[in-house]
Amino acid sequence: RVNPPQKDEL
Amino acid sequence: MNVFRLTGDIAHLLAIILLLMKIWKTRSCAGVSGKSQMMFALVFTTRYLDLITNFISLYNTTMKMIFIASSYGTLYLMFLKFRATYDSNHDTFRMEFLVVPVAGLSFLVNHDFSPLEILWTFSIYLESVAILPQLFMISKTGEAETITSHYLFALGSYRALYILNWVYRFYFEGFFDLIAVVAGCVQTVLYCDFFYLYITKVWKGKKLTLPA
Repeated sequence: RVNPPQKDEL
Repeated sequence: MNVFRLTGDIAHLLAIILLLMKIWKTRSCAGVSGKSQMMFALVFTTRYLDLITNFISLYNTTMKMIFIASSYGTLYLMFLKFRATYDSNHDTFRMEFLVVPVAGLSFLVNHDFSPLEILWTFSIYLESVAILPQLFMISKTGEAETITSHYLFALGSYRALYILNWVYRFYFEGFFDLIAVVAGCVQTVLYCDFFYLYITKVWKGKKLTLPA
């Protein structure tokens, strides 16, 4: 699976 | 960070402050959907589980704590302190019709089948529909207090600004999260008729009333 996009948003 | 996301976060914070002010100053939560507020608290709880484990920035951590604290503070005011003013007769949307499908979908469509990722996906999907009980309640009562309409305008604007943030990040950072974008568009579209009423009425100094 493609890495999940980074979670830097609220 | 970009101007769209920053103003979006500020609009979100403003919405939460407006709601707390409304309940605290009028000492009443009339016209506010407790079900929507419960779902918002669930959204923050399931989305910010990485608050301790994954430090991103002081801003990120601070805002997450403010959002979690204020959402549970709102629940406290609504269901404990000013419980007598909670209008349960008009807050009748069936939450299970939202939570169950959203939970199912978050297991089926996600970026990674891991607990944190599925909970994050659940929170993104839930947030997109969490306002429905509130909009449904306004349609039942046929009106909303002006400060409640300002709350909804700020809350709806926050995710609309996030859509601009995603456009910006796609072109300038190559960042793209399909789940967040699709859910964010659904969430913003749900506010469209409210936005129309708000802009055509409240901006003209009238009270927000739904056509009978």
